[in-house]
Amino acid sequence: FRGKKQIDQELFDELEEILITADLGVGTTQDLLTHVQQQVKREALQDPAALRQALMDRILYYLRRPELESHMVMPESGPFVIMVVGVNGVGKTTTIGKMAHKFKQAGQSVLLVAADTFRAAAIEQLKIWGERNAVEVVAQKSGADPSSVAYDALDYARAREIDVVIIDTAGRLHTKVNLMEELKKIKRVVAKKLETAPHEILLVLDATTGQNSISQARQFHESVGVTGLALTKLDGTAKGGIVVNICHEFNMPIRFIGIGEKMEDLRDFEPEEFVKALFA
Amino acid sequence: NLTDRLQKVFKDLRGHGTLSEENIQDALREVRQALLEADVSFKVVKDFVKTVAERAVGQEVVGSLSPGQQVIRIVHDELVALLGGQTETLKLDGRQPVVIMLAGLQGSGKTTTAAKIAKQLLKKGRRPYLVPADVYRPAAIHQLQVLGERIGVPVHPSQASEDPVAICRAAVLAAAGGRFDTLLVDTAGRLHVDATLMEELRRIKAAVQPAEILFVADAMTGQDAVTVAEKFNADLDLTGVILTKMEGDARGGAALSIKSITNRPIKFVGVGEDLDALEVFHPDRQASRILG
Ligand SMILES: Nc1nc2c(ncn2[C@@H]2O[C@H](COP(=O)(O)OP(=O)(O)OP(=O)(O)O)[C@@H](O)[C@H]2O)c(=O)[nH]1
Ligand SMILES: Nc1nc2c(ncn2[C@@H]2O[C@H](COP(=O)(O)OP(=O)(O)OP(=O)(O)O)[C@@H](O)[C@H]2O)c(=O)[nH]1
Ligand SMILES: [Mg+2]
Ligand SMILES: [Mg+2]
Repeated sequence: FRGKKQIDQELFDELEEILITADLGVGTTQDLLTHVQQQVKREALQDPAALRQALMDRILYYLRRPELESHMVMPESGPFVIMVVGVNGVGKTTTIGKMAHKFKQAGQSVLLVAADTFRAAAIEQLKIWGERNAVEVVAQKSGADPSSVAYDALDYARAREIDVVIIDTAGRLHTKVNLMEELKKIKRVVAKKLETAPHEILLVLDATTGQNSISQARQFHESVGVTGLALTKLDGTAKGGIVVNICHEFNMPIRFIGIGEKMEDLRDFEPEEFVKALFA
Repeated sequence: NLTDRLQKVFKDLRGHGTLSEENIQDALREVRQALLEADVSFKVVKDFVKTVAERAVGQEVVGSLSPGQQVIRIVHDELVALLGGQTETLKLDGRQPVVIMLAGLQGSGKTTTAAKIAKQLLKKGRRPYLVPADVYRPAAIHQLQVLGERIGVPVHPSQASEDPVAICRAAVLAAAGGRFDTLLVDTAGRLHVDATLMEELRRIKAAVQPAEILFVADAMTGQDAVTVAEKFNADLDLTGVILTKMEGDARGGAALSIKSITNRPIKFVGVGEDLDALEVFHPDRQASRILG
């Protein structure tokens, strides 16, 4: 629609292609286009630029419903506990390394918890992120019970008056019932140790994933209750448009986006920037 | 599902008649929707639907099948044909040691898959050697060492301070004299748009001349699959594809996108985290899965 002179079917087809290739999904795309189509009729819009703006505004509306403006709030006392979850390879451990950097820069003390006791070298990987950030990592042996690592870590955090505790969990497909049960148990054990914890259950989604992210969000939410999202690998060519549907359906705020592999490559989610990038 | 949707489209078309341009339009719309929901890339869906239309129009409505079933049969057959007719295996009979190189985006499952292939080769009586050429990801070399130990396959000693190309060259030398007959090179995950790192892959290829360059991709990849696969193929001239994490509930339309754009065989699928979880790719099973 650059250089397009009128609002016609061809323009709508172009917009449909943009949204679908951005992974918004065919259903969400149809809802959005139907909505702006009605708007065009109602307001007798003529200018393609006005149509594009209407579409962007509608997507923004999906992304920032008032409930979505809930920020992570530090508790009155005791550590703020974040549990990081998601399927295999999406960037949980790396995102934790980046969050540690962000919290330290803000003057908070941070403790990392190596509760991925399953995957080869997962503990070592998190320890390196701990070293890079000069923050401690609580870990046990590979194969230990993840709940017991989390439990011990909270004792340690309370004793040391740590501000932020971030728990790394093993990647797991949301369809694996026993693994989702394990996650529920980690959450229960953490809550037993500290009544209000975990204060944040952060689901990490990979921007290159397609419609399956919806299934992931649904299942993780059903199992442990997701309170925030992180969307990684936006430095690639994938647009991550699937979050438009997820935010709309599940009311989950997007906390951060990952734009690279270094510890500085974490940004707060900016809805307007995100929507602009969908059309770039 | 698609069968039900197509039954609805054709509910007034029975017995004798032909599939016409008109009554096929709604059916094609349903097929298009199903494929997009399954994450097949937009352009691939467009071409696919066009092909199906050409094959469907003018067909007699055969007595034994409903028109909806007929369209499904055409779609299914076309999908199977596109996904790859016969099962393809690894090319292991060339000059020894054979080098198999794994490449792909971050987190797609390369390191785990390298170990899975090594384990299979060991079972087949070969002498595999794992080569950790990822010097960037924290504990990547350690990860491959742990996996190698687990399956009893030696891992080339490497440090994160070394150059990946040098590591690969040294590994080939270490395999000399028939000590190892198959090298599995695990490379660092990278973006197709990272020029420096894509150049590194080309340098590794030039240095060790792999018999197989396998693109390892996540089965749940969305629309971006076509862009990524096209670039990896353009830069490396892939010999095959491996789709991982297939035991989940992703429809796996990326399989069709990647196969269409690269025309390289999908050789294996990863179906779990344990090192036995590697299977041969079945086009017919994948076709049914994509159609939902
Ligand atoms: N380009 C890019 N790569 C990323 C980003 N976030 C993570 N990665 C990379 O993705 C790969 C996987 O990251 P991990 O942090 O190990 O992912 P994970 O979810 O902890 O993986 P598992 O624990 O095995 O489930 C690594 O190579 C990371 O460097 C990002 O925002 N951009
Ligand atoms: N469920 C499932 N998980 C898998 C499969 N293959 C690999 N994984 C997991 O996916 C995650 C990433 O695997 P890696 O082997 O570290 O991926 P990678 O491509 O080497 O990652 P980078 O080196 O960071 O690019 C790990 O948690 C693996 O256990 C599979 O077929 N199914
Ligand atoms: Mg991890
Ligand atoms: Mg790896």
